Amino acid sequence: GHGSSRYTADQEIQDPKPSRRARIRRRLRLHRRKSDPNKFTTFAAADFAGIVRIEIVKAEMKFKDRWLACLSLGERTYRTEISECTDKPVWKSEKKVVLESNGPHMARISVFETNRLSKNNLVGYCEIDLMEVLSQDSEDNLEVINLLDVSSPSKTVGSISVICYFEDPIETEKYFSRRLLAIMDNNGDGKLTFSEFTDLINAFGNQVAAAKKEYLFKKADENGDGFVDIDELATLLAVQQEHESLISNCPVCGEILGKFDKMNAIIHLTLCFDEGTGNQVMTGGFLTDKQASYGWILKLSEWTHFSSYDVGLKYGSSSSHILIFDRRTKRLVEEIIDGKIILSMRAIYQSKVGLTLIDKGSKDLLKSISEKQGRKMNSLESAKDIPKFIDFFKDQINLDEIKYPLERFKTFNEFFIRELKHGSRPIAFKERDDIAVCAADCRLTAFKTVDDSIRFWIKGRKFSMQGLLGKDICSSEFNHGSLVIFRLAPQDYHRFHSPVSGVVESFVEIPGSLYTVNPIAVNSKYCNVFTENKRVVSVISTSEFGKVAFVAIGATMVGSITFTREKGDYIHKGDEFGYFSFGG
Amino acid sequence: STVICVFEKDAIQIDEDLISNSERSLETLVYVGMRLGVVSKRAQAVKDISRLEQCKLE
Repeated sequence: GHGSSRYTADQEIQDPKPSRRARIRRRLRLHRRKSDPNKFTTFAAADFAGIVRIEIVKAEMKFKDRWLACLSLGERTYRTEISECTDKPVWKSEKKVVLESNGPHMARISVFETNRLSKNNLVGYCEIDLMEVLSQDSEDNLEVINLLDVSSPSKTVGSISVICYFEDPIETEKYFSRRLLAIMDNNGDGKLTFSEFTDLINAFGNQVAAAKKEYLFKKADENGDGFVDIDELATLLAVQQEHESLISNCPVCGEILGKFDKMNAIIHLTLCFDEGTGNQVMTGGFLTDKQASYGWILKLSEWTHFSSYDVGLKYGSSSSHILIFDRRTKRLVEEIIDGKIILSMRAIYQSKVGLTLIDKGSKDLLKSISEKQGRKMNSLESAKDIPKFIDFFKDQINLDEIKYPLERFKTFNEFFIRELKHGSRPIAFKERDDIAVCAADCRLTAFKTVDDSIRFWIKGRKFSMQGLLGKDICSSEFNHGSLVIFRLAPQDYHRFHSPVSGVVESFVEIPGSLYTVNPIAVNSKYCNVFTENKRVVSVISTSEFGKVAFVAIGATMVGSITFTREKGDYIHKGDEFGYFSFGG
Repeated sequence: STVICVFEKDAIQIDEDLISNSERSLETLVYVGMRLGVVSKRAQAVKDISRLEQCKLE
């Protein structure tokens, strides 16, 4: 086990509570009971499961280099120091993270080879289901996990040793009390005087009267020596907190803790204190593993220490990088786009001048570029671009799930519209037509109403439902309907599927421009991508959802839209409906 | 390229995690076949009433 060395056996004997292992198992069981596997979990429930300590110990790689590892969980990424030049890097870096019942529990560890001048290269990765690992009966808690090749997950590039275990809740409380004592103990004697105790209660944002503070101090000072030591403080926090909240606010980040239960408040405070004081071995504060591998961000992180609880995230087009929440792993990931392209897209799409330039002839230019690109990508010569493309997106294209071997693709476009092996994309609740599914591998935004979509996402001033669907298809029911946007990125599987089961009623082609569909353009008030781009509007008539409008919108370069089903066909949810390819 | 699906008013109850991310202006990475939402209770009720109306006492 990994109990703190300061937590003595005597304390264990005196404590009538069950053993550490039993307590942790109980927490896990409780967690399991709360999670209904048939019910889709939401992120609303902030119900902590506990603190998990994760230590990245060492790795065995297949060549010598200077290595660093990144640990990602949910919206946080942490990194180790850079190792010596070796094929057996040793880091022994530890991080405490909160594992929530309904929160992310799939941790990803990425291993990078580092370069002094150029950017670091991702070599291998692994994913760990923390809930699964923590529920295993293991004495040393050590896991040796294969590191997978980023471009072909069936191959391994080395292995990594990781220790992870739940921190004992009592240990967390004791540890927290020690930290508090150390901060408030001005004269350094390991005990709190009444004056220091008063400062501590004030720091918690607790407005209790002076008489109450005196009462609490006397209550805490069990042996009556006029001081409060670690154990007495821990007992006070444990016992008093049961009756009334002593801790109203976190002294580090100011978070109001009343919404948490006692243990969760202490978990919050422990982590906040650790991050606020830079007490942890692993450097934190990155949003994605890609950021953590950047040299300049590493330097920035050495200059600043900030609590992860008050970092203002910038999403969408306002961020310097486009961040996306991965629903499967519940982690933030960063979209790979060349910095120059982002800058030029901003210049064009987010300024009136840029859009005016587009109006004056560039619309035709975008169309002709896309047509030219279509011809190029249909040529035999284009096949040589396939390996380069795969290399660029090596951690985002899983070659193992492509239906045919790469040699079979004679042009880039053939590869671009690649099919996947049967079963690669399981259809949720396949037999139930009252449950709709996602129509593409994509970055999705969904809104209950059109008004919400305008408020949160589509900033083009001329956007309207009628503008999107066209007069013939738009009805009052669609006008006040819900909207789901599936945005495909270049590396994605480019075939789209039906989200519902029903009869394909119609196809209406609407000619138009080929602006980019990147959030930078969609979030621009000057650009009306969805109502001005070339698109095909189809209507599927269903028994459960009524009519569903399915709009396939072309974009710069990828402007060719092909449907593989015809009017009058019955399509089952999850069935292929068509694809996008290079062209105008 | 992009696909937009428009559902009729009150026809679908989209999964809450997708809605809450979108309300933070954050896109969610999803794959074909993942659950999107369920037919809304209101739409279900309207359908049930319509079925009842079609029933005949014999």
